Order: sequence, then C-alpha cells, then structure tokens
Amino acid sequence: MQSVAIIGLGRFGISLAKELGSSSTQVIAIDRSTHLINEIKEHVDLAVKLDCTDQDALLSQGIDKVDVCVVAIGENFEAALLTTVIVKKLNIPNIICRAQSKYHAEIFMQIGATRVIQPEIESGTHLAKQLANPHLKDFITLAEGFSLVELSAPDAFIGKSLLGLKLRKEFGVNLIFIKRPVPIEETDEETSTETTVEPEIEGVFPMATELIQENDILVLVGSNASLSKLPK
Amino acid sequence: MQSVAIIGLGRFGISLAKELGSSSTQVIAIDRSTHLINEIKEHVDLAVKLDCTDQDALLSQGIDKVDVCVVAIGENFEAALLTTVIVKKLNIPNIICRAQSKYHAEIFMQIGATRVIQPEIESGTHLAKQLANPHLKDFITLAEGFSLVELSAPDAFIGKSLLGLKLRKEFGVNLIFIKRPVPIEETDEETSTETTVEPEIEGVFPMATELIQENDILVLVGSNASLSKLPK
Ligand SMILES: Nc1ncnc2c1ncn2[C@@H]1O[C@H](COP(=O)(O)OP(=O)(O)OP(=O)(O)O)[C@@H](O)[C@H]1O
Ligand SMILES: Nc1ncnc2c1ncn2[C@@H]1O[C@H](COP(=O)(O)OP(=O)(O)OP(=O)(O)O)[C@@H](O)[C@H]1O
Repeated sequence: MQSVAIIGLGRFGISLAKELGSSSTQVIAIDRSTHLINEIKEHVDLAVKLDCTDQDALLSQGIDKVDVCVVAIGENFEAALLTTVIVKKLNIPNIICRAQSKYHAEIFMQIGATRVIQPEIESGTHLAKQLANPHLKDFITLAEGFSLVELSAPDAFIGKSLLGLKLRKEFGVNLIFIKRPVPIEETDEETSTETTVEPEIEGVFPMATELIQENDILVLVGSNASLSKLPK
Repeated sequence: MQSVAIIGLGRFGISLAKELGSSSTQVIAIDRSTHLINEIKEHVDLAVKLDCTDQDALLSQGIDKVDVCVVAIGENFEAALLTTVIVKKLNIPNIICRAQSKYHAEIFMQIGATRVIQPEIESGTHLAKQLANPHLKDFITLAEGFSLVELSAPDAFIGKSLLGLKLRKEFGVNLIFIKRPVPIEETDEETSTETTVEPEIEGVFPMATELIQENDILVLVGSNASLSKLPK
C-alpha cells in the first residue's frame, strides 16, 4: 500500500487530499490551520495540525516513512522551501512541490524535488488543446505526433457498423470506445425546470458489428495527421 | 477558423495564449500591462493593451466577433466580474472564466459564463489519480467506470505477441498503443554528465503480431475493474 503525505491544504492540496483519500492509498494531511484539518479529517487516514517547518513535529508523525511527500504550499514560498529541504534530508523517495512561477520551480528542482507542478500552466495548456480542436470534446497527447481524441460522431458515420467503416484501413485510426448518452425519460413539467441535467453517459466497448448512433461521442486513437483528415 | 479572445495574461492566460497561438486558431490577447503584451505579441495574431472593464475599448478591437472569450483574470475578482458582464451582453457564444474559489465559480455561472475553470482543483485531482495508481504512468477517465491507463509492461507480458496475450478475451482490456523508449546511443563521457535526457519515445500502433518489449509503456482501455486485475 502506497503512502502519501500532503503538506498544505490550499485549493490544490485539499482537492488532492479528497480525491486521493477516496482511493486505497494511505494519506496523511498536514496543515497549521485547525479549520482545514477539521474539514479534511474524515476524508483521509490521518490529519494533523502542525507547523511543517518544524522538523521534530514532522518526524513525530512518521513522515520519514511515506513513499511520496507533496509540498502543496503556494504563496508562502519560504515555508515551502524549508519544508522541501527538511523532507529531502529524511530521504523520502518522491518529493512533489507546487510552484508559483518558473523561477520557484527551478529552485525546488535544485534543492531536491523529484517533480514540480504549476497548476495554472497545466490548466492553461490543457484548455488550449481543447479550444484548438473545437469539434473535439477532449484531446490527449499519447506521444509525439499521436493523440487520443473524443469527437462527436460525423454524420457520414451514423448508422454504419465498425466493420463497414473500416476505420483502420480507410483512415488509419482506431476506435477504442464509444460514449453514448442514455436517453432521458420524459419527466413531468415541474421537475424539468430545474438545472439542466447532464445526460448520463454509457460506456460502450465497440465490437465489429456495433452501429454508430447519432449523438455518439467517439474515442479514437491515431496519428495527428490521420485524425485531422476525419470527416467533421 | 475559430477565434478566441484571452483577457488577462497571468500564468494561466499566458500559457493558454502561447499554446493556442501555435495552432490554427485566431487568438487575440488583451492585458493592461505593456510588458506582458510585448511578451505575447509574436505568439498570437493580435495583442492589445487596454483596460478590459472599458466596454468601448473592447468593442474597438472587435471582441464581439469572437467564438470564445476566456476571462483569465485571477486575483482581481471585480475586474473579472465586470468583464464577464460586458462580454455576456455582447452575445459571445462561449465565455470561459477562471475562478479563484467555488463561490466565485458559482457567481460566474450565474452571470452567464458557459464554463468555469479552477486550475488548482484541476491539477490537484489529476495528481491524485496519478498517485492513486503508482504503477500507472498516467490515468484518464473515459466515462463512468471506464479508463485509459498507461502502465509499464508487466513482466508476464514481455516477449509475448498481442495475439498470444489475448488481452480482450483473457482480461477484457484493449491495448491501443505502445510507447516505446528509443535506445539512446552511447555518448562520450563529458556530454553525459549534463542533465539526464528524457529517452525519446516512439509511438507504435500494435498489430496482432507485435511483441511486447521490456521498458514498453502500454496504453490500455477497459473497465476499471478489469484494469485493476492486470498483473503488475
Ligand atoms: N508552516 C506551515 N505549516 C503548515 N501549514 C502551512 C504552513 N504555511 C502554510 N501552510 C498552509 O499551506 C496551505 C496553502 O498555502 P498558501 O496559502 O501559501 O497557498 P495557496 O497558494 O493559497 O494554495 P492554493 O493555490 O492551493 O489554494 C494553507 O492552508 C496554509 O495554512
Ligand atoms: N482591468 C484589467 N484590464 C486588463 N487586464 C487586467 C485587468 N485587471 C487585471 N488584468 C490582468 O490580468 C492578469 C491576471 O490577473 P491577476 O494578477 O488578477 O491574476 P492571477 O491570479 O495572478 O493570474 P494567474 O494565477 O493566472 O497567474 C494580469 O496580467 C493583469 O495585468
């Protein structure tokens, strides 16, 4: 069982702790604020209020035994730096630091971080990839020149079977998955005035005889050149 | 050709503008800081210095004609709010706002944003998914209960062909792609003391007879239940 310590429960640290706490990973959350410790304690294995620049306090919680330590302190750069120096000395194998700028990122790498995350840059780049391909619902780079894309089923594909479309032979792409919105039963008038409900999505593993339906979202893999030649 | 306006060139806005500017999308970047406009101008189609809470100044740049407007102002919530109200009145079809908190996000949605992004939450959740599956290099949710995962080839698979492994039949998963590190030629001593070079990755579209090699990274799709049963 992997164990992860998260130091600093700002927006980044808290969302990391909540999501990781719901997996089988052992999570220790640390912050100097009582109110944040109370907020996180039922989501993680151990939530401790302490000053993370105090080495003895960290050691008393067995921080030297974790597999990964995430230093999730943002604005308070001095505290983030001191904490990274302390955990590096304790020989923790993976140290991930959150950085506020490129210069902070370089300093963290020099003092021993194994990885640095800049949330604003990550989000900006990811949004750019989505906007650059407007007909794509999402876009993931697999390797240089290859991607996985999600796109609404082109009109030319609707009603055709996978076998009939010969995607690999004709276009050089591989259809790996279909996201199919489940039709919503008609509700009576007054409930449907609430906020619009996202249609439920059913996952379909396409077999050769599967027919493409209208509103299907196709998840395809291929070279960027082949993918851009698909009909819209 | 899609056109996107990006208002506010903080870390999020700048990384968005640089990445999007390298695609075929038309990008207009706006900020009140001369130094940031000078930094971005050779990456985008148009970079303009103006106060974005001034409606006439925005209209003079044809902002009402764009397909998407991203309000990427963070700390200065009042300016972000005013700008969103202005662009909503101009009937721009897609308005994406960057929010500093859950409460700010709710307000942006109420005044007309079509989408809200919280970079710190996005990054925290994404890191959690990667840490929760340590043997995975990366992890992407395709739909409820289905994922795409990248994992180092299990020892049990090395030397076997796709045909021989019968992944679909035996494990219910689909191997869609192989990331294969290209062996680095031996360099002479003095150059190899520089920073360690990431091995180049070659993308391989696996045919049935393809043999799995040591150090291969397998990109697989399947239900979360099937994927977790794969040998490590
Ligand atoms: N010395 C310290 N010991 C323990 N916790 C600390 C220390 N210094 C800061 N923190 C905690 O780290 C958390 C995040 O720090 P900070 O406010 O500097 O970052 P932030 O940029 O606001 O984070 P985010 O962008 O993720 O919201 C806060 O909850 C704060 O209480
Ligand atoms: N009224 C305005 N008109 C034009 N630009 C503005 C206005 N107000 C703020 N900006 C610009 O928006 C940018 C980002 O704003 P701000 O500093 O509030 O966010 P931030 O949280 O630091 O951003 P990030 O987290 O992405 O780095 C700055 O470059 C600033 O010059």
